[in-house]
Amino acid sequence: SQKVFKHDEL
Amino acid sequence: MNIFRLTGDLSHLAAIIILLLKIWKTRSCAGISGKSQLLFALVFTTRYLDLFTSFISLYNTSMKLIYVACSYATVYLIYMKFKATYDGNHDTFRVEFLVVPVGGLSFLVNHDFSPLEILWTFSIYLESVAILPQLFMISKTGEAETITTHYLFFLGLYRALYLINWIWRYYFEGFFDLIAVVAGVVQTILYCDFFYLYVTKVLKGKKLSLPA
Repeated sequence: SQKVFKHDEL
Repeated sequence: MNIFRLTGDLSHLAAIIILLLKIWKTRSCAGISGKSQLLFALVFTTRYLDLFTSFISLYNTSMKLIYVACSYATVYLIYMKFKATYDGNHDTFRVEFLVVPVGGLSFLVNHDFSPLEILWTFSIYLESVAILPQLFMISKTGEAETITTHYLFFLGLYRALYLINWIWRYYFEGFFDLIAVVAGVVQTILYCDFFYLYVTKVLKGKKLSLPA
């Protein structure tokens, strides 16, 4: 999954 | 965004503001580890470089800017403005023992071998242990001011709430970031001993002091 590469958390 | 993530972020913000206000109001950074604060400034700097490359939301951008600004302000107060009150003799944790292994690990275990991703990974690993100089300082002096314990409580609570957030996101969004979760678990575990003292002593109106 590539999802984790865009980090949307702080 | 779920309630655990939001309260986690707000708890993190509360911790940062409590520390800043404590130093500002008392005109003193006694009992505060400058080394931990330098590490947190490094954590925010290396993690939020994506401010330049990707936009998530206004909330996300604002919080990142606030965290970075506050962490630099804290470092400035400790090492410049109120330097005379900085207790460097008790702040003796060797930070290279954290930064070097964490740097090495972020090269070895990451989601993607790219500069920005390695720096993000470095910041996640470093954050998990960045409080150690502060905890070391407290164990050395054997005590902490009550306001400092409130700071530590909110800082620890933040990552604990993120753990619940990750469980939530796993079930409802299929989101799972192993690096963040493992580091977050380590980070939370480091606070457990402190949480125990906070609940059994500070919340009962006693000062946090450790047996000699």
